[in-house]
Amino acid sequence: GLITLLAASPQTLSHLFEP
Amino acid sequence: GPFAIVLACVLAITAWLTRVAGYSAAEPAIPQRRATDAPARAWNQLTLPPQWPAPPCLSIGRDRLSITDANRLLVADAQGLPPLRVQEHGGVLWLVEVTSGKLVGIGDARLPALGIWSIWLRAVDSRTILAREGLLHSGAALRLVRQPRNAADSNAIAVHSVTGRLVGYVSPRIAAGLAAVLDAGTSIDAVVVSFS
Repeated sequence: GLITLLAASPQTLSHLFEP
Repeated sequence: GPFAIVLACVLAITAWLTRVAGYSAAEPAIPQRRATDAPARAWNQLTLPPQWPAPPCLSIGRDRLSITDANRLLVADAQGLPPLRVQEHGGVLWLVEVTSGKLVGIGDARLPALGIWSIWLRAVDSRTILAREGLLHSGAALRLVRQPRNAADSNAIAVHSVTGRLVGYVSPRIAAGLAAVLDAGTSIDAVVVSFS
């Protein structure tokens, strides 16, 4: 199995997951 | 003659297998649980780590951002944040450019300049067990932890669950570029975007 992650600073990750 | 004897033998063996030894062609084999498997009832008892909210689905047929538009639009704003959001499309998490609504692949070469890295998780022990324990699933939040004294790779970056459990390592090629970012004091978190 292949597991892919998206990594960024906590601020950037929160921004990416904003609705 | 001989044919009847052979037929009788076959029938006798079949009858013995079915009645005495418990074999049956119609009955599916029961999967054997290994000693290392997680307990069967553990799912309901586990406290799952905090998860990112499930992103909304997009309409089918959304286009990808063209190279020309990517060069123009994929620029950080005044706060250093990218014009991107994560959304699910066809069962896969994608990055969406907010002004155009176009899809951007998570492996896009422009993303590291925006502070975003895509990582293949490496050297995961007992992946299946970790998945059963709920540590690794699409949307699971993870943390990157530098291991500067790792004997195998001075750039080693461990991947931990939010509960602090080691679940794997950043692949060496990505770690070579990302180690300096972490060493400079930047905190980097991660989220599982695809799990197969």
